[in-house]
Amino acid sequence: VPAAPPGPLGCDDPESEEAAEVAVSYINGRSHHGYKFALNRIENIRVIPEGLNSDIIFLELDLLETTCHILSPTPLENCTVRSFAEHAVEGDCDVKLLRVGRKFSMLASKCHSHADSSEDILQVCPDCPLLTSLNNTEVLTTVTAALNDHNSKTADAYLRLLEIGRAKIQYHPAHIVYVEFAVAATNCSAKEAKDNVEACQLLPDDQSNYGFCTATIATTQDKSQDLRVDCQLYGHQVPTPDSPFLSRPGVTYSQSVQDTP
Amino acid sequence: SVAKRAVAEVAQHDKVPRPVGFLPPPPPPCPGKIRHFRI
Repeated sequence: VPAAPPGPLGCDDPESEEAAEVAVSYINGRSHHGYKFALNRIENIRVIPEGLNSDIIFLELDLLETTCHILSPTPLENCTVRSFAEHAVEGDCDVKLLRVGRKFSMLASKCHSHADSSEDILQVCPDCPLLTSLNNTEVLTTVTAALNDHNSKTADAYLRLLEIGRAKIQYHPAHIVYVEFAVAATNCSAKEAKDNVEACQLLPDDQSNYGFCTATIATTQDKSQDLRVDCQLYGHQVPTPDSPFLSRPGVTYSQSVQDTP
Repeated sequence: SVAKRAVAEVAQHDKVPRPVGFLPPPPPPCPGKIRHFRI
């Protein structure tokens, strides 16, 4: 009696997890803004037989933002998923893969990310700082002050701002602005930049040296400000291919869908 | 005359025993497990 066809793939089957891993690696590998995302849940899977030993697989994935900026060389498995209290950001992705035998290849992906609702956070953590717009005046002021502070004290290369990754503001019990931003080394030392900052350009791709900074400005009752900055450079890495974007909360990007013939 | 016989309440011990090896239905195939937390 011919063997019964295999039952439908379950969302927690090893094969589904393998396909999801390929998809998440593809999405992170082709993104160059924001943060890396990790798999949180496989929402659904649909398999459409395509021919002898090959199928089209549609996955609905639920991802969560990690604390690793997309330019960080840290492997995804070592990236911490941002906690609920840090105001998590979720990514919802629909992906389409081709499976031939045990080999998966990506055909298309479409992702939308959104931050958790402020009500949810405040319900659990009334004093937690909440995500704020990246072009908020206080955020821009804090990033500028932090980068200037770092560049005025470092003996290394002069750093330029690449992008602001995220920003939060806490109002109680103290007024604190938290910012995270990506930076890149330039061809100047910080000292040279003092003389002619216009001449300081980002290093070419084959010498690029990216980094990441976190900073806070706490404003006390008497309006004095306490600035703290921490910048770490990653060292030179091989640039990755271009890609769709994922982790701007609230913005949807889609991969140009190459439908299968 | 035909009288409908009241069906006696099935006594506990007469209840149809479950077949040996009865397994609860498998969990639905999707959505899958949550690896971190739900937002």
